[in-house]
Amino acid sequence: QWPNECQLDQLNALEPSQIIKSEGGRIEVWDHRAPQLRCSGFAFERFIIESQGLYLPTFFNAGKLTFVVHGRGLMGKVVPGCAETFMDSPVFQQGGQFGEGQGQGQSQGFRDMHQKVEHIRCGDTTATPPGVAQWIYNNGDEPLILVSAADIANNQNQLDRNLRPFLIAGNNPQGQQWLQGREQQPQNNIFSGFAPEILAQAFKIKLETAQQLQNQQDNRGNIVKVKGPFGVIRPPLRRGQGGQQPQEEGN
Amino acid sequence: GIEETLCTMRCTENLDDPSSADVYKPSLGYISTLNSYNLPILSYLRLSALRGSIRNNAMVLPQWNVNANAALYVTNGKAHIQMVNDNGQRVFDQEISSGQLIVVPQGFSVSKRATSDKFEWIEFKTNENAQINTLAGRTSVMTGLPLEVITNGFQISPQEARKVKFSTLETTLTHTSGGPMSYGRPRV
Repeated sequence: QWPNECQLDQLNALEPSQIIKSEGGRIEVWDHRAPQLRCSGFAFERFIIESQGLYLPTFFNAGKLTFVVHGRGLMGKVVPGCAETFMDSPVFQQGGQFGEGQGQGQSQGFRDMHQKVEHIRCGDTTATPPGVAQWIYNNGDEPLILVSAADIANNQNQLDRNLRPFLIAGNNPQGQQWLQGREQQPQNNIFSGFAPEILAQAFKIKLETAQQLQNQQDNRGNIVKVKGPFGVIRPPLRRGQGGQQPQEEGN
Repeated sequence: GIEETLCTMRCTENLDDPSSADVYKPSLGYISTLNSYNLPILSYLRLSALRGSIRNNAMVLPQWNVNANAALYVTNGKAHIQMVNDNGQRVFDQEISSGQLIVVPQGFSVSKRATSDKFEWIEFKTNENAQINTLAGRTSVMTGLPLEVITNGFQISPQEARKVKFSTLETTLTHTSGGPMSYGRPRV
């Protein structure tokens, strides 16, 4: 903190200072340089994710708590080192053999495996440590509204007193206007900064696919619209959670 | 009463002993980490260290420090390092050599590829249990994401998404085919 940062002689209610529009929703950011936010060490955001909107995986330099104000959805966090414990059943062919397909994963006969996916609904409050990528999908009919408070004064934030989102996918054509020196710069995802050759070698994939990871010609933003089913592996809803019946499990 | 406690606390660990490597691949090299679990005094200092020794054309998969800043000092050989900041800009794209120091801030993604017979470095981190997350590899963030998130996020086919998720079997070190790894100006 700078000296006298908490010498607050007048407080007032704060409104978001920037709205980042995307294809599938928007992110509203409060200017954390406002005296009372600077004193408290909080950075505050509101996420409005439209139906079928997917907030792409992003991690931050500070821990944060997120509260679901309205709606419901699915949320995933990729915690470093945790196993992909969500796995769908193997694909069986006649005669009980595993399906053979292309790619190493498919040859093992399962469609996908990934880390835990949770159902979220209004009232849920979830904690996200720094450096943990989080994604959220709105599988309801109404907008999913979440507010999150990040503690940028915590020593878990090893950078400066700015909340810095790191985008795994997607981009932010408007840029992080609240950051000095970035006012006019669009923000790209992490992959876009690496030479495609390095990505191709690291992932053992084609150069074209590596370039696709950089979302170069993509101006959908950080919340995209999913077209068609969103078939992530998830447990049935608890009975009574939002009054819905558990999802029918396929045999 | 501190003779039996603080004064007996172990303060030294040798990191040049490959037999205590945490990551090891004969053809690629090894990495050892030193944190408060294997040197408890580090929990007082809130620091940890990492020692790496990789062979020519071995690559440390692109990764970021989850909860720490790092200071990387080269003790032997050369490597080509690329680093990307929170704005997706390439902020470092050079060969680094023995005697040089570079800082890797929290969250900045970095890839390292040895360009000499052997590349060795020591990294000091500002957290007693510094964690990394990798962008590629068996324990990477991409492997942890559902296919739907990858296909929708990057607008690639499910087949390509499976390759992105499952092609690289290693967790930290992988082999590369050598050759130039950066072309012209970084993407800004």
